[in-house]
Amino acid sequence: REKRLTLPPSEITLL
Amino acid sequence: NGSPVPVPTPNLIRVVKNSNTLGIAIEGGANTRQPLPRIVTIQKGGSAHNCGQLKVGQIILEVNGISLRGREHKDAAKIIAEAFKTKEKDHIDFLVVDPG
Repeated sequence: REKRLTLPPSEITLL
Repeated sequence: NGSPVPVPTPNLIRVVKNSNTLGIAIEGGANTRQPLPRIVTIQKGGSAHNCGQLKVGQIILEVNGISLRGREHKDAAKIIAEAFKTKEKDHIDFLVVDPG
């Protein structure tokens, strides 16, 4: 069964 | 829940603030595909790089004992930025896990 990613990707922050 | 998921052992890593920058990039946070912040870049010359123990791919569970679980990206980034900025401590303690 295929698993779908429904959550959005995250932004990236440089610290 | 009883499912046989291997639990990686968390590592406590102390980063001494010996440079003007921390020098990590993170992605993730609550309500994203990556629910806990993951280190995606370590910049040469930054305190994190100088420490020698933080690695790209590690997931940050806690910062100075503050759990990042359930915190959205901006909130997690703010906690890390403030931990670096405060003059109360000359270091930051990261609790991280190395996935796989």
